[in-house]
Amino acid sequence: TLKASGPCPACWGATLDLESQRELLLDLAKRRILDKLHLNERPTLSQPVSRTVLKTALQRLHGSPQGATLKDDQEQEYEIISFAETGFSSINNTRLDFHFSDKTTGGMEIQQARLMFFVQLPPNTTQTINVRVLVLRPYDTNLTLTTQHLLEVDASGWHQVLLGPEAQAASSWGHLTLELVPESQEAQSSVILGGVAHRPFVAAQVRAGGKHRVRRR
Amino acid sequence: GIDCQGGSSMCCRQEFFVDFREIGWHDWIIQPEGYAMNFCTGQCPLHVAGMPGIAASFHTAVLNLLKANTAAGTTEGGSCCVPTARRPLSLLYYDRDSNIVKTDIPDMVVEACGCS
Repeated sequence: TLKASGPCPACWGATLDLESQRELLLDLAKRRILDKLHLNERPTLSQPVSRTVLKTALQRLHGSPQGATLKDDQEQEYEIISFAETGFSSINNTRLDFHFSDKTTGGMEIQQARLMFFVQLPPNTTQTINVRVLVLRPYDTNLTLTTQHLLEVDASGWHQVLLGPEAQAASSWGHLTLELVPESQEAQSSVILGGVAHRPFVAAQVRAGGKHRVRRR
Repeated sequence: GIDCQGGSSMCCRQEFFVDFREIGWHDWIIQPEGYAMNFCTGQCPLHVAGMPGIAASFHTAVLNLLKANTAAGTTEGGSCCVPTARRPLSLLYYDRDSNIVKTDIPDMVVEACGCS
């Protein structure tokens, strides 16, 4: 803070030695980064993602529109890659759970969310995949089916689905559940792969300060 | 702006790099490997007040000289060595749910300093 007159304010005087100055600067840098990321402390990783998975996800996203660009009003934007936790899955049904931390999404608006998943098909076959968006609404204990996306798949590989506003809202609340259901299941194993290199993920574009925006209905 | 070199006490940009491995943050910050924070340090004599760093032209030099002469004998101070240019810091990191987040934090890296 600058005053109209008087000496410049400073964080330290000439009394600090070099090592103390360095410690002070490191502490300042740490606190600055955490503040800007809306974190109270550095995250402790409970389930670290392997470098292989990370590399695959980033390669899949290569060429897609980059979300983290600074706007004129200096709003901070984020692009989040959330890897799925699989549960209650069978050959005919793959359920994917995604968690978004409160500290990351608190007061933020998810602008776009894309699901990316790997499908393995026998040669010369097609498959229709039904992607169901299940939402756990506030003050509710059961998942509610909100929307479905039908995707025609004619080759093995990575596929993506642009999820709608319901999925965006669920992600903003912190939890998104998706079900992937092949419409005609003839194979002996699931066509949707979830191994280390093929783990499904959601790529979301987030804007900070969403809750403060006025919406017109 | 000018970068600090040994012996100068004038307003300048001091480079300061925070190595994420050194502070034990390399496990959750994927990229970059460190933060080039930098900071501004040094004195701002009255005749360079209002100028980003050093005088840019003959005209500004004359104006600054006039300013210094006019202000001589009045209250000292009021001009500080502050950042005049900054750029964002791009981060790729894991949040506490092990999601991967990419963001650009504005105004994090000091690129140039000058006297306010």
